[in-house]
Order: sequence, then C-alpha cells, then structure tokens
Amino acid sequence: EEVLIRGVAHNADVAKVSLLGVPDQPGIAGSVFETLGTHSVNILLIVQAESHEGHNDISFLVSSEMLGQVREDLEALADKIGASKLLVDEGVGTVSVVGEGVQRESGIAGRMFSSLAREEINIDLISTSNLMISCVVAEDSLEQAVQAIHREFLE
Amino acid sequence: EEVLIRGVAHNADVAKVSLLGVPDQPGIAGSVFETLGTHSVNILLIVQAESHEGHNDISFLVSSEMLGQVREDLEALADKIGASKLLVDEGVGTVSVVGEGVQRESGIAGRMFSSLAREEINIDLISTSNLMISCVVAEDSLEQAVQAIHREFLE
Ligand SMILES: C[C@@H](O)[C@H](N)C(=O)O
Ligand SMILES: C[C@@H](O)[C@H](N)C(=O)O
Repeated sequence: EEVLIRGVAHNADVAKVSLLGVPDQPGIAGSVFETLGTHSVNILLIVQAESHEGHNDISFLVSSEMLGQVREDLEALADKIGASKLLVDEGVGTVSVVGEGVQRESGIAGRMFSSLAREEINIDLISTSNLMISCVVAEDSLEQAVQAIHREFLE
Repeated sequence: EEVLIRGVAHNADVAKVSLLGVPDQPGIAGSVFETLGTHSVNILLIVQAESHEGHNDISFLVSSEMLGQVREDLEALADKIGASKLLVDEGVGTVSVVGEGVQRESGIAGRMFSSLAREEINIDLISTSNLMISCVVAEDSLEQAVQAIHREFLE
C-alpha cells in the first residue's frame, strides 16, 4: 500500500523550549503542561525520548510571539519541577512531510532525513505520527531544508 | 476554538528500540531509517529530543512481530553508526489522545499526562502532532493508562 505524500510543511515562527534533567517520575510531564495550560500557551510539538539515570529531558515548541509571554513562567516552572537547566532557542524551525501513513514506511523517514544530510543540515529534534514526520532544524537552514525535501518528495 | 477529542487509541503490540549515544551529525538519522527501509520495517513512532555534548539518542517503535526479523540488523546498525548502546524493550505500549488540534492546547497534554500520573504510571516517551498526543508506557500499565485517559476525555 503506497503512501501518498501530500505536502511539505514548514514553520519558522517557532521557539524551542527544553527542560533538561527533570526527574523521571510520574507527574512531571503533567505538571509542565498543566502549568502551560493555565497560560493558554499554544504548543506545536512535544518530544520526550529515552530517560537516563532517573532523569529525562522534555522539549516542546511554542510560537515565537508567545515566547515572551511565558518566559518568566518557564523559569519558575523549571525550578518547581527540579530541572537542571532550561534551554530556550528561538533560532529553530520545523519542516514536515505530510501524508497518510508516512511513518509506517521507514523508507520515507530515511529519505527525508538523508535529504537533509546531503545539505549538511543537522536534525535537532524528530517527532512523528501516522500523518506527519517533523524535524526541527536551525532556522538559518530552514529554507534549504524545505527545498531539499520538496525536491525529494514532490518533484 | 475548542478541540474535539475523537478518541483514545492504544497499541500493545509494539517494541521500543533506542539507539543511544549516536553522533549528533548530519547523516546519522538518515542512515538509521534508510537501513530499516531496506528491510521494509514498519515504524510506528520516531522520537529524538535534545542532543548532549555531540551525541543524541534516537528511539522508535516497531511492531512486536517485526522485531525478530530486524534484531540482528539493529545490532549491525548500532555498530555502523557508532551508537554507544542498543536498547530493545518489548514490554511497552502506546496510548494516544486523538483529535484535530490536540497539541495546540497545552491543557490537553497536561490533562493526559496528569491522568497517567494519578495512576502512578511513568511516561517513557512522548511524541505529538496536530492530530495526536502519544505516550509510551510500560505494557503492564497500558490497560490502566487507557482507562484513565478514557475517563479523563470521553466520560
Ligand atoms: C519525564 C516525565 O515524562 C515523567 N516520566 C512523567 O511521567 O511525568
Ligand atoms: C542524531 C541525528 O538525528 C543527527 N543530528 C542527524 O542529523 O542525522
């Protein structure tokens, strides 16, 4: 069953927030996002990968214009949950391949990631669902990233 | 604009594969998934979060029945890309909240994660898209996790 790639999406107006070294215990992730929920923060991506020695990192993207509003709250939140560090990076962007079942075929992810590699663009974060494979890359590389992925899938 | 939660999905027939300590350089992610692509491996989730000191971890889920077929290849792959460790965990499952725009509202993620926390279920991996928030938890906790999230959103 062939996967149809419907499009390539991208977003430059995002900022990455990473809470590093949070305790890997029930309630931590809930606390982070309930707090953000009270500020009606628009969240564009959440990734959490493998924990290490009782700690983990939680990364998420917010719209750039929203970052200013929540920055102080993020500092307080980082303290509250016991994060070892709060990292905020406004110089990022997302590029995504969209289509029904995209993540099923590992070949599609491979082609997407390799097309970025050929441009020497480093992949910062990766998040997928059945409809979309998203990569976070440096904002300065975003346009080049979008073109490379467009060439790979839509030409 | 209210987000409509359409459903709670889950999958117990998955195995987690994590490549730990891979070089954080262009081409690594491409190499992993192109290799898996040659084996027609069905990938159900890919997450990569923040890198540390020039290295990162890449985690993905494969269907349980497929794990046997690819296990040797995974060992070879881990060596090829210079991973410090290959971790395979068959005792996991996924639970997801599905609905248009779910990740936009941080409150929804907060409620989902907190409902797991109240059951003292630890969240292993998190991946989101505009349509779905997915958590990987221990397979032994999956049924309880699904019920808790169902109660939170659909009752
Ligand atoms: C790190 C964080 O996700 C934690 N494991 C939790 O369940 O909340
Ligand atoms: C770690 C891996 O994702 C690497 N940054 C790459 O671009 O392939």
